[in-house]
Amino acid sequence: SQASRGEAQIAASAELESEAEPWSLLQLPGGRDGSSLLSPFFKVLYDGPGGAPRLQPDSVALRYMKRLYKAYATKEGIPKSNRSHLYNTVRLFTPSVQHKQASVDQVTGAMRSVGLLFNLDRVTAVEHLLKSVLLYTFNDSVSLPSAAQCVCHLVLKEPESSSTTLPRAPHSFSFESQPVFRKKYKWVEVDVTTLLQPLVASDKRSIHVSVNCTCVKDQLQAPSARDSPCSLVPPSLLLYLNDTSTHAYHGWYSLHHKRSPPQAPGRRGLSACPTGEETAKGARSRHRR
Amino acid sequence: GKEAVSSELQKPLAPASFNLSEYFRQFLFPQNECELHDFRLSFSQLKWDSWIVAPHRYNPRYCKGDCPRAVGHRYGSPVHTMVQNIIYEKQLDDSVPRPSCVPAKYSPLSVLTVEPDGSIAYKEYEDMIATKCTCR
Repeated sequence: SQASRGEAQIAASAELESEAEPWSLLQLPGGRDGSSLLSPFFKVLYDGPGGAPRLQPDSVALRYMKRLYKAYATKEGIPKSNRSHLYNTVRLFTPSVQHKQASVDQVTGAMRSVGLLFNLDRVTAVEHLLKSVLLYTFNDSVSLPSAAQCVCHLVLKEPESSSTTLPRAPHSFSFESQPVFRKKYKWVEVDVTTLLQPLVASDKRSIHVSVNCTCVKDQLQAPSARDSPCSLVPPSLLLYLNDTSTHAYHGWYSLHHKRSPPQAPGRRGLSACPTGEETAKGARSRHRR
Repeated sequence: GKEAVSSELQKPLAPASFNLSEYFRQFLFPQNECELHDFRLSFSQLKWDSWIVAPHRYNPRYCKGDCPRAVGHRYGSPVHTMVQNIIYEKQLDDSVPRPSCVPAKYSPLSVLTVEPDGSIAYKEYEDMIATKCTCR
């Protein structure tokens, strides 16, 4: 009798749910907003249709991320097993404030770009920064010599609106950076990991960066290429993160666990072999094997 | 024992009304046995394709079907499942249900989404696609 009553209730609620919109299925019972308890993915699903309107992404940035997706996952969305990286999250931020168009000086090849403000609110507390790069995009007419040696000077400023009372002196960092020239994508990556690591770790979520890059051109370059105008889109900021939440995929972790030899049934726990040397011997033989 | 054997051999192997196909039917596996089924979902059906950029199609798959008696070696089910099945078949208690066909293993899914602030995120989520079924 209890079972039949329970089944009737389940059937009734199933009917209700089938008419509801998909995202309302993510509501917790009693109508409470469950989005805060949901995993980031379901939060995205939940915020999607009924949430705040979304800003349109930068089309160039979207093109880069689609190619990154193809490199990391199959068409069905399964992460490729040949990947060797530890990150399970990659976030691309386009600068929300840039003072003026960056350009490249034809004589010295210096890529000049002024202050950029990145808003990193979407980085969650469980996402740990592993690597970050500034991503320069070259439009099709640009032909930067592939052998160029670039040195970038990054100046980090506290944004005026920041809460800190005393304005801190700007930091100056110089990078000897071999930008990654990927002919196929015409992208240049400038590694800024050591610069941003402490900021992202300290939950700083708005980062004001001014970047000056000087590339020494290869003298063998054909004169025509040297004279061609280079106009640079201000760089995007790419963060490679390791999401440590239970919902995120830790492929490298499960791979590692597969490699460790399975415990023989007799060896489980210390109680199976009370004396220390037994475990040491066991460990030695396992190690040898 | 010659007489006993010959008299045994005289007996008909099976009653005249015996139906051989009916006899073998009990050994056939149930037609709708517990197994993995596809369910191809496209995010445009849910009108979520404006911010879930990839993948275009998502097949979470699902487990459906009856759990046969020999769940042990076929599904790696624990002995508890067979006990539950016996209780169910012998109707010792009508509130005990038949063992259920549920996913046993999953694979992750990589998702490319556009965030509300216009930034773009590539994330890999655990346990998003069922890859194996079991009876529990």
